[in-house]
Amino acid sequence: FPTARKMDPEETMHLAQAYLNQFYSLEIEGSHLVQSKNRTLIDGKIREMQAFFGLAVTGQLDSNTLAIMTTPRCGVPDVGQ
Amino acid sequence: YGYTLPGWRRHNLTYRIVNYTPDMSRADVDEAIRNGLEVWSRVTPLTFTKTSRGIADIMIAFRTRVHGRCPRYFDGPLGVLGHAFPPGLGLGGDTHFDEDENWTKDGAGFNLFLVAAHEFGHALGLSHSNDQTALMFPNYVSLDPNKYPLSQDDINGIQSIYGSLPKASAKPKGPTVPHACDPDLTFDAVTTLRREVMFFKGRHVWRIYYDITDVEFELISSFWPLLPTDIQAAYENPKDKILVFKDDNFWMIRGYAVLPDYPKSIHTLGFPRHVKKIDAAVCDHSLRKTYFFVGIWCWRFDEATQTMDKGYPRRVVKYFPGIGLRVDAAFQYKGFFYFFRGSKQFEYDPKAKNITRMMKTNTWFQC
Repeated sequence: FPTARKMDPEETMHLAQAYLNQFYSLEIEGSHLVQSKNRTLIDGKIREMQAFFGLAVTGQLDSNTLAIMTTPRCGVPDVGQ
Repeated sequence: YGYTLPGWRRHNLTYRIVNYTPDMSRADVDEAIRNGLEVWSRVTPLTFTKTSRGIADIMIAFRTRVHGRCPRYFDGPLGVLGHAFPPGLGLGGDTHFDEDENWTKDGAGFNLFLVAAHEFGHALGLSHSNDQTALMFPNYVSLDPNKYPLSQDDINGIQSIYGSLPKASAKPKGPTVPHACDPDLTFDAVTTLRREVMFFKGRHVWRIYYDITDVEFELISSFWPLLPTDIQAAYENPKDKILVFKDDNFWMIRGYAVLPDYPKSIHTLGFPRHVKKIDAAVCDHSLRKTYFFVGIWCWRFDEATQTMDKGYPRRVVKYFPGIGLRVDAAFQYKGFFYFFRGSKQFEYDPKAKNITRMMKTNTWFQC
């Protein structure tokens, strides 16, 4: 993951989607959805991840959530192996 | 914690290290992997046997990016450090580490023992825990690798799949946690360690410091996960190391790290084959001679030449008059020897060659 340097919103969303794909099976569940529904799914996955890590469950990519997403970790998914 | 069932049906599992990272010596990788598995065998009926060829239950490899038939990939430095697959045939149990990381034993980089212990949790059937103190928490946390890394959450999780230790080797009947002020307290072994004195009993150890009164009480495994419980003797040698004995094996420890290539046989110290275990050991630092107590006999070992002195063993009752036939534990402190037998303790002046005080074993605990 890119280090904690300042990222622009698009880059942030790209990082978050890669993280949620890998550890919260976003891609598998969202591949058939239209754009608007996909956005809802992403918010839901962000909430799921925030709840798992004990963060404030906002559905938003706040700094705490991004900090967790850029921490070295295990490659096994957190949900639905 | 989370887990996937049914886990491994057999409890005696095999593992194979398919390749090695260039970041560490092979011996250090072997030790990190062995210790990472030992973390789980300590609290379950599981046993792990290393094989060096063919297919093992847990195949361990260092890989990068997209690798072989593995459905997951690595992402270069940082990010994902490793992954493993739940119990099963083929890929089941296999464990991969990202070779693009800097693997280490005790320095900068990612501690291989800690990451391996986590990944083996997956290889045994655990999934991630959201308990931030758990080893199975997804993110890397650089814990003290000398402390036993499992939290109660991890232990509850793995024992949900495999149960706890088999009854036979479970804790002995009666009180499982010894009490410092028990008037009948006996010790397995006692040793100094730099400015501390450590009193071993079963799975636990009390620590006191020369110049402060409070007493710490810990699990032996929280310092040295590799040491067995119920050790039988221990002493500090003149080279800032302690030797710990159980049955016909001994371990050498520097600070809080068990040195690699241990345990070794006590017969490498010069004991004859008929000696199967050591009851107690104490080093006289003024003479650089170590006394080993074996039943009613006392051997003397020259720390400088690393050989047994001639003319030994001698009978304890003659060589250390007054302390009786046998010794449970012993240590040296400010020039005196302290011998423990049953719930009694004898302070002995090696120069005057006589007992100067008799006390209860736990006088050191401010009871």
